[in-house]
Amino acid sequence: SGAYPPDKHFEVPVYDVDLDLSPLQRWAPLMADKGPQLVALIDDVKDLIKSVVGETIFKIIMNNLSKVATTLPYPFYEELVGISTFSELPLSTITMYNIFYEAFTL
Amino acid sequence: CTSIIAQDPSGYLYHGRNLDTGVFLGWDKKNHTWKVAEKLKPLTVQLNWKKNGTTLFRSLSFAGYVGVLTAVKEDKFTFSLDKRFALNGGFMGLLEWILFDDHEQSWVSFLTREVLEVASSYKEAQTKLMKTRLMAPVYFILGGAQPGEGCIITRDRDNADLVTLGSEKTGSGSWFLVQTNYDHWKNPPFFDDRRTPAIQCMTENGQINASLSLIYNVLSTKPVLNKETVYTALMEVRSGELQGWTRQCPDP
Repeated sequence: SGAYPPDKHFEVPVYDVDLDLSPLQRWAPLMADKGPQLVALIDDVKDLIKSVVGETIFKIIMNNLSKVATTLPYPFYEELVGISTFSELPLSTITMYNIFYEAFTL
Repeated sequence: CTSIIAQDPSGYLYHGRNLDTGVFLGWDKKNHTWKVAEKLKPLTVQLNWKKNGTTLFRSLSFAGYVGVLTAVKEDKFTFSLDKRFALNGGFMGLLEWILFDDHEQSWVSFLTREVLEVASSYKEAQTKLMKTRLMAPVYFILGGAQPGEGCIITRDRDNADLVTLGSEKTGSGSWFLVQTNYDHWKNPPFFDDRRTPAIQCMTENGQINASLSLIYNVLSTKPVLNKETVYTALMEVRSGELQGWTRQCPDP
């Protein structure tokens, strides 16, 4: 196709992630802007996982995700806690969103 | 997903990718879109990762996600990740992580973040991406800053298959690499063959036209561009520039 140059209207917004800030704080500006859209996606993802693995396994996974988060290497656990705080979504849900690739290659 | 690395006649490397989601969450009949792709578009952001006041690397990501799927580290390497399907892949890895305490494997997207933060060369990144035990299978597409530095790493949890720029193994040309979501030693399924049209577009344009605009045009050609495509990213290693656009695929 002769699509180039792309339409500027579709350019994605740019944010800084300051690795010198504490992991708990570094995602705050982004989540302040994008938190509500993340909430909208998460509910659908939960429904999807439930439909794929069934209610029982879904519950086992969700019950273990906060524990899984604590075993993640530094600084990922701390970052997920920060995102959870600023988005007001549970840590288990934020963990699920971040490990979705691993869990659902099928 | 579709990832492309191309090298122009002077040895300059370009890297682009489409990120496609699955078809899950269903089809929106009214808008003719896949629901999850539409929900991810407003979450798509470019991140400039800063350390000591300078940009360490740039990535294209989703808000709330701390891993790295698409990124460039200036003058070092470019990177993209394509999903690799496997029945016994990531879910088993997740169960092992929950049930056992040794945690000897790496989460794919956390490993890639670590590679972007720490690796200081194409070779170092390649070694790390090939050798680390993973939770799930995946395709890593890596481009370097020097002529000939480009590769596709097909990973299962323990092993790696490597195809480098110049190899004919993928069916790609000697000056470019194309990777979608299927192993290069197998034919893609008839219902999702993005590899053949991408290779055809690249081949017909020729190395003389290798550029970011060529890659964008190829990534904008149906079915390489499709209803599952969330964003297109273009990366240039020498400048460290990364550009991203969310995509809309017109109906056939």
